[in-house]
Amino acid sequence: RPVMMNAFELISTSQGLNLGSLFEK
Amino acid sequence: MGCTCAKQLKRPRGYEDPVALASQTYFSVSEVEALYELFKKLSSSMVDDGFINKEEFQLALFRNSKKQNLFADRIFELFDAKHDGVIGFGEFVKSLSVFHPNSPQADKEEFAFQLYDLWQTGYIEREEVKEMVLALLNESDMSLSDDIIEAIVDKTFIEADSNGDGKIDREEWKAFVARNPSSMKIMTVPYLKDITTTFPSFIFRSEVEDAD
Repeated sequence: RPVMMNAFELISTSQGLNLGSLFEK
Repeated sequence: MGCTCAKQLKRPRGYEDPVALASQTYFSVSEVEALYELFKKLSSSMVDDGFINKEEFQLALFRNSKKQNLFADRIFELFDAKHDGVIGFGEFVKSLSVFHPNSPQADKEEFAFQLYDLWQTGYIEREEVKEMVLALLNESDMSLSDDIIEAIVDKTFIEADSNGDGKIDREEWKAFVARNPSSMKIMTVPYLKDITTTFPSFIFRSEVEDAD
């Protein structure tokens, strides 16, 4: 049975929060 | 000392002393110099003025300077510690330091709390969480019914709002992330640990030897 994620787990998938992309050329 | 003054005169506008920045962050002097290579690239992508403006920041994150994003806006606001609408080199290094793998968990938790406290009331409120979920869905071109969104927000508050007052305070936040470490994954950028291999060009230009 699928488990619902909490909001912060969902939010943390935003590209806007992925600072790693600053380092990707 | 004459030598130091000469070096300061040679520094480009906005380039703060890497030794001073290294002493205030989790980066070595060489790493600060390597970050300057990245900063130069980002701050000159649209206007070469020695500062990262909002559009340059969006361009770096999304390859698109016009892409509006609630979370990128909040990160930009937090990086812009002086609140002057742009990110200077010192602000860039000090903020990125929070994302260093060696940075203390408490600093990461505080940064994330401020990030999610959209209206800066000192609490993460239910309306803020719902707004962020809606922003995420909008960003991902996903749609969920309002019932499901409410269920996600309800579940979050059942897990995080221990005293049941409808808002998450700092203590509740700390306890929540301790139980949900995956929520804090975004607060660590593994690249920051080997920044000197990601941006090796500084090696040929380094003026200062690392003390450590």
